[in-house]
Amino acid sequence: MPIISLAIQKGGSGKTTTTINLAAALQREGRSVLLIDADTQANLTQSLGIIDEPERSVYTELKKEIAGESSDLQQVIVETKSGLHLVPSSLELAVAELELVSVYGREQLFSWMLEQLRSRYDFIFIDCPPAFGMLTVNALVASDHVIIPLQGEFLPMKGVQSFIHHFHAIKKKLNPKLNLLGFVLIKFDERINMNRQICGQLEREFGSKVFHTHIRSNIQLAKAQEEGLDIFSFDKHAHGADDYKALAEEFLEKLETG
Amino acid sequence: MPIISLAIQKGGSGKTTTTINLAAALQREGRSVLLIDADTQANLTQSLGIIDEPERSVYTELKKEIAGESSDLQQVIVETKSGLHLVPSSLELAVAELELVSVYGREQLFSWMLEQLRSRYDFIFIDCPPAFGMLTVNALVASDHVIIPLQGEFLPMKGVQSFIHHFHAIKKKLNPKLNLLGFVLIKFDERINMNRQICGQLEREFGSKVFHTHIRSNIQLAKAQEEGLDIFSFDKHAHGADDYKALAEEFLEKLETG
Ligand SMILES: Nc1ncnc2c1ncn2[C@@H]1O[C@H](COP(=O)(O)OP(=O)(O)OP(=O)(O)O)[C@@H](O)[C@H]1O
Ligand SMILES: Nc1ncnc2c1ncn2[C@@H]1O[C@H](COP(=O)(O)OP(=O)(O)OP(=O)(O)O)[C@@H](O)[C@H]1O
Ligand SMILES: [Mg+2]
Ligand SMILES: [Mg+2]
Repeated sequence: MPIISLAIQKGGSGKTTTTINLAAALQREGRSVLLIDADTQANLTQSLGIIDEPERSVYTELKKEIAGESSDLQQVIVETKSGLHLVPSSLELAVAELELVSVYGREQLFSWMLEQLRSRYDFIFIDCPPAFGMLTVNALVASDHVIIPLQGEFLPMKGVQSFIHHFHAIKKKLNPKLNLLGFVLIKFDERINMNRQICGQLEREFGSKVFHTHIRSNIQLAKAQEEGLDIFSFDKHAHGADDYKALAEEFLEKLETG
Repeated sequence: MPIISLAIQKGGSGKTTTTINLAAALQREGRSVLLIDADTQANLTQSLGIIDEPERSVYTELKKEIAGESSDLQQVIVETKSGLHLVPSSLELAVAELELVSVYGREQLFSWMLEQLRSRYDFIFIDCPPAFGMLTVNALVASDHVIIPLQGEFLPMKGVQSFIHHFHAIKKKLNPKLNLLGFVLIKFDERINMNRQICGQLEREFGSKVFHTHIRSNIQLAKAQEEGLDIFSFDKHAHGADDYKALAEEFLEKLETG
């Protein structure tokens, strides 16, 4: 079953918020989902209500792979407050970027770790850090698809150009099956000229890769994170809930039509 | 003359936007300012109108220091469209994080590189990446002050806790003179309950370290970046201009009162 990364190196682009709420929407459609927190800042982990350093995290298992032992991510999975299954991150993951540099097969560790879990979930989502380092590379090498969330502004758009360059390199050398599933505009405000202009620019360059669903600015999405909940568990009448539900439907369509 | 870092690992916190516009406001008050782009994503460089890879960047000089040769950042400084002096970044800076790991004095390279420039400018501002890696560490070790911009939301606030932990470690082991000048709330909206709540939380914990000036949400700030200009050159009547002017005045007061 597909593995999907949420990635773009530009900070504050809605990667974490989209990982949680797209997954939660799919769970409500009866799909089983697993979330992987691949960011040492552990925002996904914190947003799902896990405030203390977890005893076992993606890092404990990564360390085993680095040492040439076999890992078992299944042991690390926690069921969070809102029912979403999560492989948490921890602050220790920060050293992984350095440790990984000289490890054989360093870009494929996530692929090996996730292989055993593929059959147990309908979808696995990986939340990536705001950097194109070894963790993002691992996520993309393990993934079938990547979704790129971004705000409709100048700097995020510059980030897209650089991301696409890396994406092609990874696809060519490390993971030919990697598919750019699409771009999702985040904190989108119809009345803001620049948001519409960036949307138009993306559509001219990437056509149907741009999701029609735009996630509107909605503080309820941030409030839900404070409560450790997805938007549907927190306030199912919020605009954020409508938008992520629509995104999930469009996501399923995109997967079918390929 | 003081060196000030704009730093917090949380992405999209207004580091780059604050570096440009706080510096520009000070320049309009007759101060000479130099900006350093310490982020491989080069957003500061792009936001000041430099779209092509610069021939010489902070990285070309950093490489010399790594090789044990003497660097000359003065050679790299460009005067940008809006008159702001900049040491640009480049995509190559991405490898610096790895190269620096095993270099003697690796946390002090920026200090050495900036020492010669201190006397030539009233203020030097360093824009940091969304990560607490070797570049941010170098910036903080070179700095007299750090300003932490952030949005009034849950995840940025979690980022503050982690940042403060690193800050104390750096102050203790590497740079006792490093002063936390203050926190600046970004994209602040008085009507949003969560923004006010986070502001209150910050004030209870850090008192007068929280700047009274809040930077309101103003798309003109993003548009200015698209034009390669600071907000005053782009639209001096914008709210963003008023707010950064007020921030600059408060910044000068804070430096005097210590
Ligand atoms: N549609 C939205 N409306 C309002 N706030 C939002 C929305 N989407 C995300 N946010 C908030 O904006 C901030 C940034 O979002 P988020 O953390 O998901 O981005 P990110 O790309 O994961 O950031 P980073 O690069 O730091 O990992 C968070 O505080 C989040 O709650
Ligand atoms: N007050 C504001 N009002 C509206 N937009 C803003 C404001 N401040 C910043 N922005 C926009 O928000 C986005 C994020 O800001 P910025 O790039 O300065 O944050 P950053 O902390 O430097 O991000 P990164 O972590 O990626 O380096 C940019 O597109 C910027 O133009
Ligand atoms: Mg995130
Ligand atoms: Mg920046």
